[in-house]
Amino acid sequence: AAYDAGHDEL
Amino acid sequence: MNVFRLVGDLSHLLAIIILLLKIWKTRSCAGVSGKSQILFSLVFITRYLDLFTNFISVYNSVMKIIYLVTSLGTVYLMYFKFKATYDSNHDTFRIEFLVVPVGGLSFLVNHDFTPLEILWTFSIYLESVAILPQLFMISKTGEAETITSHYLFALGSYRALYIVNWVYRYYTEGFFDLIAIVAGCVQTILYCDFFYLYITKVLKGKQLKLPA
Repeated sequence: AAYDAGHDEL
Repeated sequence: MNVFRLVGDLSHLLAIIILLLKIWKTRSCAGVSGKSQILFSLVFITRYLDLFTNFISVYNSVMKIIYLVTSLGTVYLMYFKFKATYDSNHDTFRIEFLVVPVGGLSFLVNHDFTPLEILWTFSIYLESVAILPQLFMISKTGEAETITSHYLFALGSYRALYIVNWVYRYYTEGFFDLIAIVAGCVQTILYCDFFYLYITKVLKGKQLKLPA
């Protein structure tokens, strides 16, 4: 999922 | 990182720099919506709270700091240093009509019901509508300075490039974030009529005038 790695986009 | 996202980030940075230089050099914020600039600052503040807790890369951290400093600097120039040139009579969009629904939606539709994630979601939804006061102001004045239209073109292009980045990431990494994608599409669609005017008028050397 998008968030567990922390959002990597600005 | 991919070229679409990199060019998108640089387009975003270019937009912010264009606006900052326009206000600084002309010592005037005529034609610029201070309300949109406040919303953009709020977008960056709520999105980059993880600046010190979640290190992604030097590039990511440096860009976050640049966005925060430049957007807050723009708000400072507009509401303090060059306050006399701020056109509050035309900058009348009720931003509470944006912040409240976006705030509610970020509680209802998010990836994770945690403070940081809800604030990130709020930031994504808010960014998609943050340009509305600016577009509303231009529709009220019926025109925009050429430099302001370049600012808007760069700003609108950034999220359009991010959409390409998301397509690219979907096919190469299988990554996709529906909240960011849907909000990004809404955000880019809001620029469509401006893009049309920019390409048909400004690029031909004409002044950006909205059909009365």
